[in-house]
Amino acid sequence: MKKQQSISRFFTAT
Amino acid sequence: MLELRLVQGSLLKKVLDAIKDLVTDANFDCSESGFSLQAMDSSHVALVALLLRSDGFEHYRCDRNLSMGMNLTNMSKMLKCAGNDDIITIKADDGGDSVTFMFESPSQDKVSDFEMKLMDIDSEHLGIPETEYHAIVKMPSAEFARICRDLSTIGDTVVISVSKDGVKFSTSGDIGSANVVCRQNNSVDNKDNETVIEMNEPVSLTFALRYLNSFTKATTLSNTVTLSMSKELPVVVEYKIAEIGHIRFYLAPKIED
Repeated sequence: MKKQQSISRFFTAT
Repeated sequence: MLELRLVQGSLLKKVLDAIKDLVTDANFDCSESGFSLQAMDSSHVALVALLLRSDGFEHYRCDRNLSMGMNLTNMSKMLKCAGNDDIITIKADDGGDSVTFMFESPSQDKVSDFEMKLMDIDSEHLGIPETEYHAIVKMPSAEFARICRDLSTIGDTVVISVSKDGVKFSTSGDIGSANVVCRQNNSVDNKDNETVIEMNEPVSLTFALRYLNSFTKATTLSNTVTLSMSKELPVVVEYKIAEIGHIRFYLAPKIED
């Protein structure tokens, strides 16, 4: 089962 | 003091139409380099990044960096009151709690101003690293919109696969399945009709179609769209905005647990 990822997982907060 | 005069005001109307259903509230950031926005959708699956470069405005005055929180539904209501040929000027005072949109008809015989209250929005700014993408597909934006719309009548997710044969969009649902393959083509007459695939290595990613369908509301901004993909990374769906900037949508993939 593929799970929807969160976009913030891929980018870092600045 | 902020004063930005955009002769082709319809671009701002189109930008709002493209993002207002994805994002409710957002901070517009104004600096020397341009007018920009970065915002996530409420479920934090997609991110939109808009840039309108300062040199694309007829007049651009921004004395100090300013972040203006706006409700995009309300902003869209106001911009709908501008004619498609109107010149739009955005004005704000430093530290003020409102922004004014001024609309001028092309013949200057009608001038309107609409003042909108600003809001405090606590939003996280994300750093988007420069990435070497495994595959970049440039295709007609209307074609991409058509494919997303068609496939969403069959299934909820799409697998986008880029190989040397082309780019394949696949979906399946209760009633059946569908595949659309677009091959690279070179149009002599019109570059906008071309599908161009740059591939360093094959890549296949799964995405929720409802977000891609939402992104295609930007189709009116550009005749072409670019999809940049790397394994297990968000896809970047980019629409260039003629001579002035771009709107980029980032969508997180669905990944096997």
